[in-house]
Amino acid sequence: SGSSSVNWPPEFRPGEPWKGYPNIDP
Amino acid sequence: QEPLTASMLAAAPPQEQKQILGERLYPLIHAMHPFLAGKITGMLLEIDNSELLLMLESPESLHSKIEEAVAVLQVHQMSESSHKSA
Repeated sequence: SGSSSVNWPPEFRPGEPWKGYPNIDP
Repeated sequence: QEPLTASMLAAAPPQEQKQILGERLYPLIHAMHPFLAGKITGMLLEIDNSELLLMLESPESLHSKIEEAVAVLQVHQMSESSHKSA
């Protein structure tokens, strides 16, 4: 089983929609 | 740019709230760490919105949080590169 931590943390890019943490509960 | 308030943020959908906070945080972080700004902003967006709002109002707490994030990021990158080179 591979680790998905390589791409952590997701990068915020100004002007682009932020979808780094899609599982946020309101 | 007018200060971001809790009511302004509450008027936006949850996903957009992080976007709005990120757009405010990014230039402040970029001024301190131009090459890591995107990653640091991404890390800080894990924090509660209410706390992020407080940080935007308090440069001192924002700065200390940024330094904390940089330290975590450096440790993370070091462990990643040691895994790769092993």
